[in-house]
Amino acid sequence: PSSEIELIFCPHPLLVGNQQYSQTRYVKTTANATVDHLSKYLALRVALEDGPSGAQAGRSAEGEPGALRDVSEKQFTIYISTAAGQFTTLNGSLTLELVNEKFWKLCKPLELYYAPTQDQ
Amino acid sequence: PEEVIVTDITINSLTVTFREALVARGFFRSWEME
Repeated sequence: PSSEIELIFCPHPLLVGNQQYSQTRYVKTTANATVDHLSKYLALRVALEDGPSGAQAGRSAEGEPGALRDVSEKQFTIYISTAAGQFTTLNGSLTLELVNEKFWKLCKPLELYYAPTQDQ
Repeated sequence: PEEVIVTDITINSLTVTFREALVARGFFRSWEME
C-alpha cells in the first residue's frame, strides 16, 4: 500500500488572524494524496465544524447542507515554510510524497500551513 | 488518541483517506520514538 504521510497542519501565521482558524491539525494520509486533496479535506472539515450555524451553511433541496456542497480545493491555499519566515505556495497537483522529498526532506511530520485563498 | 476522524476525499476519480486526531502523541509514529 502507498506509504503513509504524517503532517501537522496549521493556520498561516501571517495570513490568518487567530480568531479565524486557531486549530493545529494532526493528519495522516497516503503519499499519493495531492495538495488539492488536502485543501479540499480542510474545506470540508471547516464546513463541518462551522456546523449549521456557519455563515454560508444553508439547506439545499436534497437536504445536503449547502456548505458541504460548495466544498472545493480552491477555498484554501497550502504553504510550506522554506527558510526562516519564508513561505512557498504549493501547487495543487503536487503529491505529498513529492512535497516531502522536494521541500521538506526531514524525518518528522510534514509541517504545512493554510490560509483562505486570496482572490475570494 | 481515542478519537480519530476518518474522511475520504475524491478528486479526478482518485480517492484518498485522511485520518485526523486531536493530539499527535499516540497517533504519529514519529512521536512515539521521541
